[in-house]
Amino acid sequence: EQAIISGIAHDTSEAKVTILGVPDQPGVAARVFRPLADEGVNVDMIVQNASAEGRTDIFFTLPKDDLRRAEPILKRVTEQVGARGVTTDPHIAKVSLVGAGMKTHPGVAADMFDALADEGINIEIISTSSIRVSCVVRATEVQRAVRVIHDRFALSTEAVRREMH
Amino acid sequence: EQAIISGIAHDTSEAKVTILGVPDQPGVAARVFRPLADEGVNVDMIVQNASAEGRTDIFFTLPKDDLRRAEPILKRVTEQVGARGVTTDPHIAKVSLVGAGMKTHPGVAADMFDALADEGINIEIISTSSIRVSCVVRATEVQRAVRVIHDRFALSTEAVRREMH
Ligand SMILES: C[C@@H](O)[C@H](N)C(=O)O
Ligand SMILES: C[C@@H](O)[C@H](N)C(=O)O
Repeated sequence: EQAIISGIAHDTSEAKVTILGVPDQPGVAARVFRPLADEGVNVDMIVQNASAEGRTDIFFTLPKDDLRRAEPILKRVTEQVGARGVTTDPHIAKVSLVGAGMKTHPGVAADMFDALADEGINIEIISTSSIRVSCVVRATEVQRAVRVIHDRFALSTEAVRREMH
Repeated sequence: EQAIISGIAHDTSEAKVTILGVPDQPGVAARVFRPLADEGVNVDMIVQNASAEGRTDIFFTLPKDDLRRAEPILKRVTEQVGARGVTTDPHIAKVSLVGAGMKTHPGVAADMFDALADEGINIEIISTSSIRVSCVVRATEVQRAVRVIHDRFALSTEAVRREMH
């Protein structure tokens, strides 16, 4: 299967939330996301890695407009599940390479990471699937990040699209 | 946009690798994935969360068959980037809810987490996009996990499919 890169998407309309040090026990993720869903908060990208010493962080993005509504829920949930704390940060950008067949082309993600590395851009979060490689970087770096990835994959200008939540 | 759940995919053909405590500096992800790509290791899902105190873990999955080829590269890369260590674990299952329009239906991920919570199944890793919610659980729990999600979303039997890398 050929890897077909169809474009780059970038989005600075979202903020990120990190719930710090949640206990790694069944039911914790459900207790975090159920009240947010019931309130209609449009959670987008969720990333949680394996725990160390029984605790881990849960990260997610949401539209900046939803942040004010989400904050009281986050405070309550953080106490209920016994997390260490919660931080929010509206100054992020999500940059994604979109395509197909990435699963069998390991070089695609490596090329994207190389392009950002050569430009000195730090990758804060990585989340991939077989059709998409997404990186979270500082919002101030989104133009540079899109340009170096665009050049690395020799894409046309139409291939770059801005996403909004 | 209506959330359309098209099915559940499950995959126990992969192992997971966690590179522990990598420095959070530009270029580190490139130095981890470039040699794996050059060796033709079929890295699948990559998950990296934000760092704490300047270090973070990088997690990824790969076909169990690629593990033997990847191990010498992982050992060298771990030393080169100054990571604390690397662990591998072949006993995982990836269970994914596949659909469309999830970005604007926050209840979908919460329902999946609820179904696993009610069954006492611990979620080790979470990675989502607008068309997929993926959870890593113990391989021994994959049948139960697929059954409770299938029931929660009242899907047909044809909607369950086994993925292989
Ligand atoms: C941390 C969180 O994912 C927990 N392991 C759960 O299953 O809900
Ligand atoms: C940890 C790793 O992602 C690092 N921040 C990088 O940019 O490569």
